[in-house]
Amino acid sequence: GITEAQARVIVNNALKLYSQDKTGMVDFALESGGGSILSTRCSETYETKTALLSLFGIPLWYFSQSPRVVIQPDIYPGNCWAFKGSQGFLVVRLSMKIHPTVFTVEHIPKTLSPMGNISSAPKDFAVYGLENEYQEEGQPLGQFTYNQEGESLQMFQALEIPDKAFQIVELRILSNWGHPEYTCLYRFRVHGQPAQ
Amino acid sequence: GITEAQARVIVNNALKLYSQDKTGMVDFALESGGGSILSTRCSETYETKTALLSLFGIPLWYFSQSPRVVIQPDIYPGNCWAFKGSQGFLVVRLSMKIHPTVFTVEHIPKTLSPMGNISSAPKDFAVYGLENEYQEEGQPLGQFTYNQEGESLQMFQALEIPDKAFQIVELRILSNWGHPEYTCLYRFRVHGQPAQ
Amino acid sequence: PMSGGPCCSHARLARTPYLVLSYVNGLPPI
Repeated sequence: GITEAQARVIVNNALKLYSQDKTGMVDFALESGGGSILSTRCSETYETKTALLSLFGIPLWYFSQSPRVVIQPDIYPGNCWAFKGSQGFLVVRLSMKIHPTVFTVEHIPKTLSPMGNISSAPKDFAVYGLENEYQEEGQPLGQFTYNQEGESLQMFQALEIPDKAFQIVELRILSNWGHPEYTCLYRFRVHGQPAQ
Repeated sequence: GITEAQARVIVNNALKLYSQDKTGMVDFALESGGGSILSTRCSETYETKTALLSLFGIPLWYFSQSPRVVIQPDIYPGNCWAFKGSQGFLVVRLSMKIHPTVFTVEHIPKTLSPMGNISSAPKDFAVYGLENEYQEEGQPLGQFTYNQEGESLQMFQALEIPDKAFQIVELRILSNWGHPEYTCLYRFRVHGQPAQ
Repeated sequence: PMSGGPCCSHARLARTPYLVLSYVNGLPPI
């Protein structure tokens, strides 16, 4: 058994970590912190032409989420970047040059999905360190699988701390969990050690 | 020792408080609740001309956070108002006339700062109650110090509940934790008792 | 589904109807 005081400490520490972007680790991809999306290579945004914005009854344009949402913290259902098919690319410029060590991928929990499943979630993916945004094959930092039966937020350790430091990383999604038309990326984070 | 039921109560109460804007107290400065920024007196926003917004490859403008973010709840890294130097002013009109009793200042936790420190955080600051936005020296409501080794969210009690009620308060930052170029304000809240 | 490695235009982002944010002069104030 534990005392009330011990229970409070456990709870407070858990809330403290939760309030630190849930990980307590710097996200070097975060847009407000200096990260930016450089390119989606040849992935195409999946346009549904369904969210119509109008003013005074006059239709203006169809809205769809841009790739920038992948490095923004809001992960409410729908606030994802959807690309056609199950293979996509995202080239991200980090806020500074780091030795990437951990990657975080988030998707909405199944409980919040109106469809009752998260078939649009990414499945197998790989991360590469790039010297510049045009480099075609960067240094592999690891290949991972987002588990649709796992937690909403999943963290993946790079196989080894790379000798080189990178300010540009490429996220390559290789498959999804079954959605035939698109894959949705809610949030991708990059953690690591700043280069000296 | 405590029982499971008692542990659940502790957890639920902690979550409840957390969900109540972490303090469970009205924030009369909150913009969406009726608060507004009247003036920054002679402080200058620190412009870095770094966040460039473009459309179809055409540069449009440089973006920087306005003082309004200080009374908005998003405190992700970068979502702060930065003023030049370590001395700044913020004149806030509260949603109603109150006897201010407690002030809350928040900064990002050190763990989330890409620089590994929070030298841009405010250090010594003072709060004044103003009769009107042009009043130069209002009624002192207290002088405080935000502790860079403390919690991300810190609350400061006014020395005494002021007899007078105020709808305008001035936040005067007197020093920061060492950043040579700017000071970042993430969020400032004002709590108190509505005037009769 | 696409095959092969990364491909095509790198200016793709500039052709999309989205506001693109890029940091051109160091970190924003944090």
